[in-house]
Amino acid sequence: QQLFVGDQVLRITARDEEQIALLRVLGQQAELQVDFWCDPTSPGHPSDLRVPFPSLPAVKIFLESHSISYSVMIEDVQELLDEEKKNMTKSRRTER
Amino acid sequence: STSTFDFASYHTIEEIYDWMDVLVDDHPNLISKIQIGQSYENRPLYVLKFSTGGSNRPAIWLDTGIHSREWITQATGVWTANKIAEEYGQDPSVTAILDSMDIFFEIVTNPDGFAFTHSSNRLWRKTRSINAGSDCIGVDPNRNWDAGFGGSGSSSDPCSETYRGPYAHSESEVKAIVDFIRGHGNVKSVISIHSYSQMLLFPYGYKRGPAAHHQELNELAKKAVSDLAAMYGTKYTYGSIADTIYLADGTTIDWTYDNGVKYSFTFELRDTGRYGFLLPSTQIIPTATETWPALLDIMVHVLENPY
Repeated sequence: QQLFVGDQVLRITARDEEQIALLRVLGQQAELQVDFWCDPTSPGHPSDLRVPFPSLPAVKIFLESHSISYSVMIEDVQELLDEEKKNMTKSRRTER
Repeated sequence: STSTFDFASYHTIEEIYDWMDVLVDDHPNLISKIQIGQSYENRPLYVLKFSTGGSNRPAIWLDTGIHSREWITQATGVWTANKIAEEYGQDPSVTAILDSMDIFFEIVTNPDGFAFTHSSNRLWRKTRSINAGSDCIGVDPNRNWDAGFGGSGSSSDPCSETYRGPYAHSESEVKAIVDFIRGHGNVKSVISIHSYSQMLLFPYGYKRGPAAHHQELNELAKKAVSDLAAMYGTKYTYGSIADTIYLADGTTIDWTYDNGVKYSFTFELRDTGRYGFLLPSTQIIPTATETWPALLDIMVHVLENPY
């Protein structure tokens, strides 16, 4: 089971087409291993980007250096997945 | 009976397939399970057929789970299939629909990817087919259809989450639906349920120009999202894929629309702004419940507007 400890999902709002283009460049940096859950589409529309923990500093510096506004939508992906698995186990026990 | 099944929880593929058999057993005169093909890893592609008789009646196709990590869609599919079964004979609209039409419902449209999300990588989206010449696995099954295939709204990189595949319909999971719809020949509506973004979309994605039936599809989408919002206030946007999100080619509903299925829609289910597609299981029933009136609007419109 692949783990996502410390991975975060950033909700990013591009101000203009230039920032949209920058986000697309960011998404193509293979070494960062980022994953757009919601692609950057148009200015003002939020896009959601999952960032592996090791890539967080680089990605946040990139966004901040280009004044691209973002917030942290999911603080730790693995915590959500652990909660999900716990609830499934609980439900299975109840069903039985 | 299905009454012990916890619709407010996520389930594995085995649990969903077992539940499907119980649903069929509970409704032997209404529901049957058919297999339309096999996945890349040879899992069966099961479809629930809701039919009250007749042969080759006009039909509505529903699917969930084409992007395997969007568990809220398979869970919504299970709840909705059960709802259809429960409401036949009770709800006048559902009864009228099924007295004249059949409904085909593929709940686990990407079983290999879904099994992989349970066993190895919860965030897996694509199929699990091997890409010759690449270490990267899988194709985006919603970019693999022969509708604008290979355009700028998909990727030629096997490592991309929107990789289109080596050729149109290369994925057996896609080809099985193509063959089913072509073979049936009387499918009048296709509704493909994804998550997330709170959108109700219709063709086209591979080009910006309006579809021939844009006005009617737009009006129907407007009514459907209004009835969806009436439940809990969840606000959807609606429109063509290209106008509402972005250019996306090789999509399910562009292919179905171009192949004569006029009422082709994609749902992108709720986005609470906190979890993306990782909606907690407590949101399964509210999400399915609010989607139901919108689905019903579309199915009633299909029934009342034969073509």
